[in-house]
Amino acid sequence: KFKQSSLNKFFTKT
Amino acid sequence: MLEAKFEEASLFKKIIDGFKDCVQLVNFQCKEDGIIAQAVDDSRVLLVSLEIGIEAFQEYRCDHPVTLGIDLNSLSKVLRCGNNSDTLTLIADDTPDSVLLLFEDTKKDRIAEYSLKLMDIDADFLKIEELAYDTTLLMPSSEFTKIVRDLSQFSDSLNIMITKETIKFVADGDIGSGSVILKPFVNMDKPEESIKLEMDQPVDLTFGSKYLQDIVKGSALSEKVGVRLSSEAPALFQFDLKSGYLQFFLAPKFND
Repeated sequence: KFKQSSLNKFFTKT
Repeated sequence: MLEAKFEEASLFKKIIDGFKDCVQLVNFQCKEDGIIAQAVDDSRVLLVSLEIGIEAFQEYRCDHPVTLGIDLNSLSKVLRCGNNSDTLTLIADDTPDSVLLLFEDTKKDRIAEYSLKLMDIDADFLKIEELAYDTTLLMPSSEFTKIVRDLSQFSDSLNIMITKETIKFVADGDIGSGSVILKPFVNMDKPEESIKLEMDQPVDLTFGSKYLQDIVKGSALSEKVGVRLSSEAPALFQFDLKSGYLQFFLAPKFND
C-alpha cells in the first residue's frame, strides 16, 4: 500500500 | 511602478491556466528582473514555482519591488475577458490595492481595462535548494500528457521506472493495468520529438495521478517537459518559457 509523502521535510521556510 | 506588457495575452493565460487548478492564492513578486511566484497546494504535496524573466515581455519596468497577492479564480475571470492576440499590460503602483489589466487590440483600436483587487496572502516562501537528481528526462510535453491521462484512468498512483535505456510508466488498478515503455531517441528532422535521458542512478518512483494530471496542464507552455527524478527528493517537472519557467515539485508516494 502506497502512502503520500509531504513536501514539508524537503523544503525550509525562508 | 510596475508595467509589464505581454505581446500576447495568451502567454499569461497559458501560464495561469498551467497552475490555477492546484493552487488558488498566490503572491506574485515583481522585481526589477521579472516576476516570480511560488505556491504550495493545500495538501502540501505539490509546489509550484514560476519565473517570468524580462525577455518574456514585450516591455517591462518595475522601479520598486512589489508583491501582488492574487486569487487565481478571480484573475482567470479577468483573463477570459481579453482576446488571445491582444497585448496585455499589468499595471500597479508601488503600494497597490489593486492591479490593472489592460488589453489592447492594436488592429481595431480597442482597449479594455479591468481592475482586480489584491489580497493579503500569508504564505511561506520556501527555499528551494539545488537538489541532486538521479535521472533527467527531456521529452515532448504532449507525449507526457497523453501517458499521464491514459494511465490515470487505471489507478490513483502512477509508477515511473527508469533504467539505463528504458523509461517505463505503469498504472495498476481495479479495472486492469496499463504500461507505456519509451526509449531515448533523437529525431534529427523534428528535434522537439526527441527523448533525451541522462541517468546516474536507476529510479523507481510512484506519484499520485491527480497531481500529475494537474502538472500536465503546464504543457501548453512548452513543447518539451523536463522531468528530474531522485529517490531522495521531490520530483521536478519543468516547462520552459522563452525566459523563465513553470516548475512543479511533487513529493512521491512511498511504500508503506
